[in-house]
Parts: sequence; structure tokens; C-alpha cells
Amino acid sequence: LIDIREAWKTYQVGEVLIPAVRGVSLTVSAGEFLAITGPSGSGKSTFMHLLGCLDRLSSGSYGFEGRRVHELSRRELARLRNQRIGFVFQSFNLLARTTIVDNVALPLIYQGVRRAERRRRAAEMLERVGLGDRLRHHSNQLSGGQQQRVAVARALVTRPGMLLADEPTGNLDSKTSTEIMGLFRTLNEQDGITVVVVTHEADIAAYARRHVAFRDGQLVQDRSGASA
Amino acid sequence: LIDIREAWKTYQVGEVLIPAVRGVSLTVSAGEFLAITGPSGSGKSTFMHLLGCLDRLSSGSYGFEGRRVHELSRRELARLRNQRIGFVFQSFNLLARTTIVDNVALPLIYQGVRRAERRRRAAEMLERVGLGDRLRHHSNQLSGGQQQRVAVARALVTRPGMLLADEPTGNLDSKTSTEIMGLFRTLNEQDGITVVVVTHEADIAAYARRHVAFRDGQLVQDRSGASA
Ligand SMILES: Nc1ncnc2c1ncn2[C@@H]1O[C@H](COP(=O)(O)OP(=O)(O)OP(=O)(O)O)[C@@H](O)[C@H]1O
Ligand SMILES: Nc1ncnc2c1ncn2[C@@H]1O[C@H](COP(=O)(O)OP(=O)(O)OP(=O)(O)O)[C@@H](O)[C@H]1O
Ligand SMILES: [Mg+2]
Ligand SMILES: [Mg+2]
Repeated sequence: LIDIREAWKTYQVGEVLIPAVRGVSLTVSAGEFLAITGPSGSGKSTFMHLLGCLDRLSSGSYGFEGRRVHELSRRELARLRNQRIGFVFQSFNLLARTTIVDNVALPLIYQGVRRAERRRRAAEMLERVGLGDRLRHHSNQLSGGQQQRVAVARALVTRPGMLLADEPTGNLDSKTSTEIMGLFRTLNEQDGITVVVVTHEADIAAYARRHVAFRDGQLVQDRSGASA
Repeated sequence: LIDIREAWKTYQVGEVLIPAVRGVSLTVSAGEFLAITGPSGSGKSTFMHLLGCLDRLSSGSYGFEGRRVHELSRRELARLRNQRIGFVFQSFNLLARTTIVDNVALPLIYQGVRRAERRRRAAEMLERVGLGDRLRHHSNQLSGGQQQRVAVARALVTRPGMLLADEPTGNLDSKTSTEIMGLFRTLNEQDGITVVVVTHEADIAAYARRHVAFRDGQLVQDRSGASA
């Protein structure tokens, strides 16, 4: 599914160059459940944006489902993202003064789904993350953990082949975290969705069958094995 | 220091009333270190906004350092916040396209601190949270955990008498979390700063000497005792 080789991503701030991702290679098969850990600032979110086709590699290559992502046009990338990938952002990226049903339904507009069906699927996904009684709220009328769950619902509503979740439980209590990770596990085991989760918490990482660790922009560990 | 009695906060969404805080009473003495836990959506952030004089009680009374907060004008509240309270927001609330030095220096402008001194104190606080090598970055040019630490630095730069931190380590790895909580402990024990931390993590709550728990907008537990 994913074949990344020698990926680099360098930011520029004034005259200073910041190599956030430094020559990372990774292969992920369809249906895997992978956890990415590492210190704050070590390159995890930057790498997730490359995986999610939200940002271009500075150098290196990225093959996704056999397509050469680093050579696609912006339009082709947008279409690939919308159809194949669900992304839960570390800072949620919701529309503040829009209802959560409309927020979650947004990706379905690009897929040409009709209005009644969009609302039905968005409401259903919000129920699955425990927000069925908050449908009319704007996203800025919710708690932090509720907003995080709206972001999860929006990432899943298009039934993506791959879910990329950047610290999806940082604002959740342990009971709600368990519900969300349980949902990811179900989607992985029953629907075959490939799941990549960035997390700082060992008991969240434990849901994954494979663990990779970042440090200073590089992958320093890659382990498969026992999970929760 | 804090004397809150029968505090209520009700939001309105369309015709629906949402009682986020339901008759909460709490007394906090100067110099305490208090942790607030509770499920997602249980009212913690709403209560913190009342404590931080960022929002008005729907009913009840709030005495802060002997002043009747629920009777102060907007101008008096703004001045009280700026001089006495440091607030770390769950969603950071930084200015995205402003450097982190300018972000952190902002509260010092309202205090009439001169420009060179503002920059010096902002840079010093950013060093204390491990961001000394990122001073020229805009806050949207940082990782999630780095942004969280900028929010901590901004809350502390005015040397407040009370620090209110709403989930200050949600985006931090364990090493960086320990550094930030260690900083809070030092400020509490050496400078006598009153600290109130909302957290979902037991090992973060363990830094506090007293624990209160929210559930459905009410305080259901209040325990003092052993900590880390
Ligand atoms: N501006 C608002 N308008 C309407 N309802 C709101 C608003 N802000 C919060 N709420 C509701 O009030 C309740 C309490 O929210 P609050 O943000 O205090 O929860 P919390 O305990 O901080 O949760 P979390 O742990 O998820 O951050 C939630 O049910 C939420 O939906
Ligand atoms: N837009 C940007 N411009 C410049 N530098 C950036 C930008 N975004 C991130 N960085 C830098 O790149 C490095 C990696 O950032 P990244 O967001 O990938 O870290 P992370 O591992 O996700 O951290 P966290 O756990 O704190 O979320 C950091 O040192 C950060 O300062
Ligand atoms: Mg990140
Ligand atoms: Mg909250």
C-alpha cells in the first residue's frame, strides 16, 4: 500500500532550514495497524502530512497503491485524498461556526453524494463517536474532547481505505479513548482499513500490531509484536 | 483565594439549554496545587473559564482574592485577569502568523512593560519550556507539542498569582510532560503560585496535592493526599 523511500521534508524559516523529516523509508501493507511514537518536535506530524498527500516531499519517493504520489498534480492529489484517505488532524481543523453534521458531511460533497444521504451518513458517524445528542452544535460550541471526536467522524465518513490519526485521543478521558480506539480496531479487523496512529501514550500504541519510533526526523525503531 | 458558591453556567444552542456547570461550590487557598479530572464534556473547561474570569456565571457567586468577580465590569475583569491569572487554553489560542516571542510578550504590553524588557522576559520563558531555538518561528510553524509549550510560556510570563492550565500536556511526550509539570511544581513550591490543572492523565494529576472530579457538570469528589 505505502512505499516511501528516503523521504525528506525541509521547512524554511527566514534563512534557517529545518529538516523535519530526514531520509525516512517505510513500507506499509494494506490492512496493517501501525503506531508512530516519538518526542515532541521529532517529525511525526510532518511525516503524517506526507503520508496523507497533504504536503509534498522535499526529496525521495512515495508510492501509494502503486501510484507515484510525488509526481501527481495538485488536482490528482486532492482526488486521491478525498477518495482513499481519512485524516484526523492534531488540531482538528474543523469549521468553527458550522454545525458538526455539516462539518462531517463536507468530504461527501466532493464525492458527489446527495444531500439527504450526506446528512444521514454524517449523523450516523457522529452517533458512533458518542455525539448523537450534539448534532446541531457548531464545532466551537463543544468541549475539546467532543471536537476531537468530530474530527474522527469526519475522517471516517468517506469510508477511506486508509485512516491517518494524529494523536486522536489527546483530549479524551480513558473511557472515551477506549471507545475511539475500539472503533479503529473494529474498522481495521472487520473492514480491512489500514490504520496509522501517532500517539504519545503507550496504552494507545498498544492497539497497534506494529510500532515505529521517530527521533529527530528519523525512524529509529520498527517492531511488530504483541498488542493490547 | 477562590470562593465559588453554587456556580451555574448554562449555554443555549437554538432552543436547547445546556447546563454545563450545575451548582458547583469550591474553595481554594493561596498556594494550593489542585487537579481537576472528569469525562469529556463534563464541564471542566467551562468551569476553568469561570475561574479565570473569562466567562460570567449564569448564577452563583465567585469571590477571588476577596473581590466579588460576578459583580465586576468587563474592564475590571480584563485587568484582574492580566495582573493575577495565567491561563493555558486547551486549544492554545495563539496568534498563528506572529512569532512566538511576540505571542508570549503580548500580556506584558497590557502591563506597560517596555519593549526590550518584554522581549527579554518572553525569550527567557520560552527557553524554560525548551523552545529557545525556535524563537523566530510563527506559532503555525511549530509542532503541536511546541505550540502547547508556547501557550504555557505565555501564561507564565506575567508572573501570575494563579495558574490555570487546561490539559497542558495533551500533546506532549512523557519526557516533555515531566519537564512542564516539574516547572509547575517549582513555581508552586518556590514562588507560591496557586496551580489548577485539568487533566485526563492520572500521572499528571499525581503532581497535585488535592484532586477534585467533575461528572455531568457537578463536583463529585474532593480528596487531598499523597502525590507523586
Ligand atoms: N459554547 C458552547 N455552547 C454550547 N454548549 C457548549 C459550549 N461549550 C461547551 N458546551 C457544552 O458544555 C459541556 C461541557 O463542556 P466543557 O468544554 O466544559 O467540557 P470538558 O469537561 O472540558 O470536556 P473535555 O474533557 O472534552 O475538554 C459539553 O457537553 C459541551 O457540549
Ligand atoms: N510550518 C513549519 N515551518 C517551520 N518549521 C516547522 C513547521 N512545522 C513544523 N516545523 C518544525 O518541524 C519539526 C517537526 O515538527 P512536527 O510537527 O512534525 O513534530 P511532531 O513530532 O508532530 O511533534 P508533536 O509531538 O509536538 O506534535 C519541529 O521541530 C517543528 O518546529
Ligand atoms: Mg505533531
Ligand atoms: Mg475541556
